[in-house]
Amino acid sequence: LPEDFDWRDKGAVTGVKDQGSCGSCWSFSATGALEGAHFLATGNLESLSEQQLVDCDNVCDPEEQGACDAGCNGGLMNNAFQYILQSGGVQREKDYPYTGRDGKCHFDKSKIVASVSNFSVVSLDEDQIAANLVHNGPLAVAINAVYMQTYIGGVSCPYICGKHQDHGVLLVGYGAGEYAPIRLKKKPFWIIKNSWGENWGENGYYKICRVRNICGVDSMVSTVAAAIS
Amino acid sequence: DDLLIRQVVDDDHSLNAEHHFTKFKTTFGKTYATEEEHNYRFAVFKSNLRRAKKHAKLDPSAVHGVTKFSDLTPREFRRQFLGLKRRLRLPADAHKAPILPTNN
Repeated sequence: LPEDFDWRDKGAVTGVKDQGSCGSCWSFSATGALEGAHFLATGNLESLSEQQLVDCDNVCDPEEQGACDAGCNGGLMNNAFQYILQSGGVQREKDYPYTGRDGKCHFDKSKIVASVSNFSVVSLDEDQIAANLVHNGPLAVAINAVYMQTYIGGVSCPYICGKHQDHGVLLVGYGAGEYAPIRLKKKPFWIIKNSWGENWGENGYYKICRVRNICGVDSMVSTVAAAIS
Repeated sequence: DDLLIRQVVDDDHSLNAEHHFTKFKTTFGKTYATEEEHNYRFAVFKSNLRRAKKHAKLDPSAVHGVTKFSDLTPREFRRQFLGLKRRLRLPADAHKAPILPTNN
């Protein structure tokens, strides 16, 4: 595995998006992973429609009662991948633009631009997460976001994390270490793409420590493969 | 905090909350419909300044401070900007990715 890796440098990541006041983080995480996988499969970077997922995806998690995708009221990335598998694919962002509100589904199958061929979950092992990132493209991950409300920059490495503030984001890379003056050492970190616009964090990105499953970042990691039509 | 230094100003003053709130409103284009709402949001903002200070202590390698979410309570923040519908754990029934080689 390379010491540092960043899919942004390789053209696999679209610009930072903004979910607005809508609990649709899960859809941005899912489209981000599929945008990367589609880029790897076809060489084309397409910005995909989150609004299609917000409006049309009602897939439920078979493992947890009530964990159904529900637009601005929340959802899950794996449910979204399942929906994309079942529906056939996702339209372009510009063909089905984001509104930040729940709306009526107007999915047009003839305008599908990217499809899922398969998706899987990655084990808690951080080397496996890094290997899957490098091999398969950006990964959909869940994270406890309690420190993200006040985050401005640097590598976040809290001693403890909260509960019930879970968020869907996109893992796009990692770094070998950024010097943390307070700890007098370099800290390896994950690079996370968020969906709160560029005026949050480090131009829309979050860096979090790559040790000990900080804030649950290793707990729910999914990789997706794009179908080539 | 250094115990040898005694705090002689109140917390709001030491946080310079009013100055930060004015700057926050300008930076993020925030306006509030009524004075009551404004005062409530200022109270939330002050609470978030204290939280940011606490986060900076608990997360010293990152920078914490005023963000565009500084006038939201943690509950409002969760409801409006998060949205993951499940506890953080590996889904047991999902297909597992094959183990990849990580050496060389």
